[in-house]
Amino acid sequence: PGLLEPTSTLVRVAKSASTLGIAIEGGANTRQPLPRIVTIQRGGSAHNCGQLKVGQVILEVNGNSLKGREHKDAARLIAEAFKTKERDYVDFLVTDFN
Amino acid sequence: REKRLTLPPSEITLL
Repeated sequence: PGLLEPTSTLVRVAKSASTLGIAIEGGANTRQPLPRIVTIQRGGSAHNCGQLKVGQVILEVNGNSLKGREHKDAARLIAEAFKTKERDYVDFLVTDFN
Repeated sequence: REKRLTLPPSEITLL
């Protein structure tokens, strides 16, 4: 646990805009077991960050694994990470390998 | 492999 997979990248997204600006699909018990980024909206924090890409799969959010989380649960975790005032960034561990 | 194909597609959420 906590060990980075060889193909994974840690991306820190600063909360530079009022929205995160990504759309995700997938989650446990679907064809896409881990959430995949399907859209990055221009002007959102993720777009401003410049390091997240459509097609990447999200493995962890602020160190919390998304493995085994159903879609709604994964989406809620990401939304809460963006909403919390505790940090002015969200850390994503992503991989291009699906 | 065939089992995977029977899994439903996921909804999409904008965050």
